[in-house]
Amino acid sequence: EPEEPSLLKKLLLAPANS
Amino acid sequence: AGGSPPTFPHLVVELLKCEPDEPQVQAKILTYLQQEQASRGKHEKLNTFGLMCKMADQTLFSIVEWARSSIFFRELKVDDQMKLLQNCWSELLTLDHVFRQVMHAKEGSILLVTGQQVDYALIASQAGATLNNLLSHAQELVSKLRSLQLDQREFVCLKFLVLFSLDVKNLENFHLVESVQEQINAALLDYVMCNYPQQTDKFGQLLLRLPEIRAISLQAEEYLYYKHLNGDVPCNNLLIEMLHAKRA
Repeated sequence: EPEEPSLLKKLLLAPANS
Repeated sequence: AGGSPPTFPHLVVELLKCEPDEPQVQAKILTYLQQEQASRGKHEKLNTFGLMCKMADQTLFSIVEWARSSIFFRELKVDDQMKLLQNCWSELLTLDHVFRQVMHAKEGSILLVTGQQVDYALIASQAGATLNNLLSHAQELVSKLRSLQLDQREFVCLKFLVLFSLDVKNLENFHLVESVQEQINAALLDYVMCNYPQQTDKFGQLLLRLPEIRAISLQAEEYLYYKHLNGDVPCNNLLIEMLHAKRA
């Protein structure tokens, strides 16, 4: 079962001004 | 001595530049909570504890935003960034809360990240023994830091010492963490000696507060995990992810 994408990882990878 | 202008080591100035705009963070979180509550049906409104969890969750978002745009931290790869934040998220929340009370300096009331003030006795009357115990530990720490005259320059140094923890293993760039620890300790010592020459043990006293912050944050995590198992914490958010990260 694919692991739930990490919210923290999404935040850290988001473009700077998002 | 004798009213000389404060002298800030260059690195402390750089750390201060990373600080978020407090009024902006305040407004953002307050607006979010108001919209969150307004969007809920009459019988789904969050209770006080649920609102506090949402507030902590939003504060975590702002902490992640601060970290990833900060000097040193932005040089790290995402995996290292995640490990450092998963290690210290509750300490940063605790330190943020405690410092806000040190600056608030109003006995009997607690200043929230939204800028709202809550009567301490009111919370104590609603909270159970565990939460009361937690709150009183935090208030004891607030008193110690207030008598130490903790200021914002020292606060930002402590935040970086917490974030760049030497306890975190399996980092790709552990060398940077060691280097940051060394640089921040040196800058903090330099700052304290220059600006508080009469408080000869202030530097040591500030560092002695770090294990206390760690202890309070771990107690808070235990409490939050217990409440989560009881279904009292709103789910699917950053707070829950971070809570589980350490237990994974």
